[in-house]
Amino acid sequence: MARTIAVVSQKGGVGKTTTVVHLGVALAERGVPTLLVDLDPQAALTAAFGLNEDLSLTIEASLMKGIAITQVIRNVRPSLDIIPASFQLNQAELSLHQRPRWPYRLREALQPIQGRYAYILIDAPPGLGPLTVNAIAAADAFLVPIRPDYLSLRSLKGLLIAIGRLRQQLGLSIELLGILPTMVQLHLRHHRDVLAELTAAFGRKVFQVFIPQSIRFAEAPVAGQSLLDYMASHPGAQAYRRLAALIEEAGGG
Amino acid sequence: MARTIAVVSQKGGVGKTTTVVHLGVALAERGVPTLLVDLDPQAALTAAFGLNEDLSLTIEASLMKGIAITQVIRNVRPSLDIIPASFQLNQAELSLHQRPRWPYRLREALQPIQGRYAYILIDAPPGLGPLTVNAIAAADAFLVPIRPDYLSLRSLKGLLIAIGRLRQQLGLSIELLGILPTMVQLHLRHHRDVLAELTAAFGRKVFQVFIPQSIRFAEAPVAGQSLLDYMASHPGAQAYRRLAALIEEAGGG
Ligand SMILES: Nc1ncnc2c1ncn2[C@@H]1O[C@H](COP(=O)(O)OP(=O)(O)OP(=O)(O)O)[C@@H](O)[C@H]1O
Ligand SMILES: Nc1ncnc2c1ncn2[C@@H]1O[C@H](COP(=O)(O)OP(=O)(O)OP(=O)(O)O)[C@@H](O)[C@H]1O
Ligand SMILES: [Mg+2]
Ligand SMILES: [Mg+2]
Repeated sequence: MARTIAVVSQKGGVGKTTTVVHLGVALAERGVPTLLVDLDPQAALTAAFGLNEDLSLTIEASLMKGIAITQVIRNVRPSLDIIPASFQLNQAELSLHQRPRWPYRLREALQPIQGRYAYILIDAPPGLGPLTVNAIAAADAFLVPIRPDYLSLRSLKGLLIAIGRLRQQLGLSIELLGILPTMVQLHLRHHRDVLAELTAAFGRKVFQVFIPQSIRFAEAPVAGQSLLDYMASHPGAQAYRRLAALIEEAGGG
Repeated sequence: MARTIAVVSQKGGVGKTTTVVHLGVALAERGVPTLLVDLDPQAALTAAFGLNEDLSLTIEASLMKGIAITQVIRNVRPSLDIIPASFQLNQAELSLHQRPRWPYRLREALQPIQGRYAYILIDAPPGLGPLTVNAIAAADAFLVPIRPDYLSLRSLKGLLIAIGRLRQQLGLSIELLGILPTMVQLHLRHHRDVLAELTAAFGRKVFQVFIPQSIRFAEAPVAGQSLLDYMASHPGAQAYRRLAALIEEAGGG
């Protein structure tokens, strides 16, 4: 039975896609069978693995047209599968509401394959629209990447309140897995100040792994690779490996 | 008759809010009567001016409850008004669809006050949800901030296609005002490569002003100020002043 983790944030550009790519590859490197689900119409996760976003068989086909999920799964490397997205998901974002049981469509689509994987990671779009609601309703836990700046910290509080409300309205038992500081530059006082405030507010819910800022993360998708392949010994790559280890240990497996 | 500009991007965290803040203040510094509209449930624009997001009279009241727009306008400095947002907009994002003529609610709400301002700038949430559609339907032109990295460039093409489609479906005459490179670090080869590709693809649509990366932009909202006040002679502040001048000249006034 897979542990399903939704990677979400209301703030944009905080490293959700980068975290799903690198945590996914780091888990697969450990031989842990992992599935990545691209739920973002930008299809950035899909592009980060070198897949063309003009694919016709994507998550949109399963969510909106009832195509079996097994038809849209693609293998990208040992122990790592992906369900790609495409720009067609933009239509889904605006018409999903009209479907019966619209918040649960992803959960129901993933049901048949839960047994195949130890981890399912869902890359959500920024914000709290219907696709993000689907990600949350499908997950056991959620992970929130955050850039260590003031506007990101402010936005985090709004997100936690909103997810608490969703949890009640939809009768979910989703838990906060943790908060991941990304794009960190410890030499900047503003970053240190925000990290201190984050730790004061959320204690052990803040992962003791910080992902450092590095242009290599921006370059890696050009090669259709993760940094773990593009520059395996880079400190950023090592940080995501440590995160994978932490998550596996915490999961009791 | 105001010139209404929607600041949009599908990619998150590219500087939409920061651009609306600084372009707005730069126009007001020139004595140009300007209105800023916060259309994002994160209410980051609202916070950047030191306003509390627990306000009851926000854009949500006008969009969803028919409260007159004049009741929700706040003045923040000479020649600069703001219509604030709050986290209540999260509800609007999910229920806006059910309203009659839902894409045009912002346009209709702003109609009575178009004559008061030379410029109305709309800060949209990331993505292409119903709030962003309202921003686009209310505007004469749209401006797209972009970080000079590969995933942002990829996302830009999807956005322009989507806006083209909306333009047709809703019968709009909105034009692309320009693409604004933000958080630029010219010493990074990846940034120079992406900027070159951007200029090759979009030519004169790329503003000849680049907003430099600087931690000062992240610090300014803590003080509830724009960088134009926090550090008036900073290169980032000067860049936004140049952008305001360019936009005013191009607008023929
Ligand atoms: N640690 C890092 N250092 C430097 N750049 C990074 C880092 N992590 C991610 N990036 C880059 O920053 C940009 C934003 O990251 P990413 O796309 O992962 O964020 P996101 O939260 O998924 O954004 P969105 O809200 O648009 O979905 C990307 O170009 C990415 O390659
Ligand atoms: N030129 C810059 N240099 C450094 N930091 C910046 C710059 N411009 C903006 N920032 C900071 O980067 C973060 C993201 O910027 P901002 O919130 O303006 O982006 P956005 O596109 O509005 O994000 P969202 O998609 O969440 O609405 C903020 O903390 C902001 O203060
Ligand atoms: Mg993403
Ligand atoms: Mg914003």
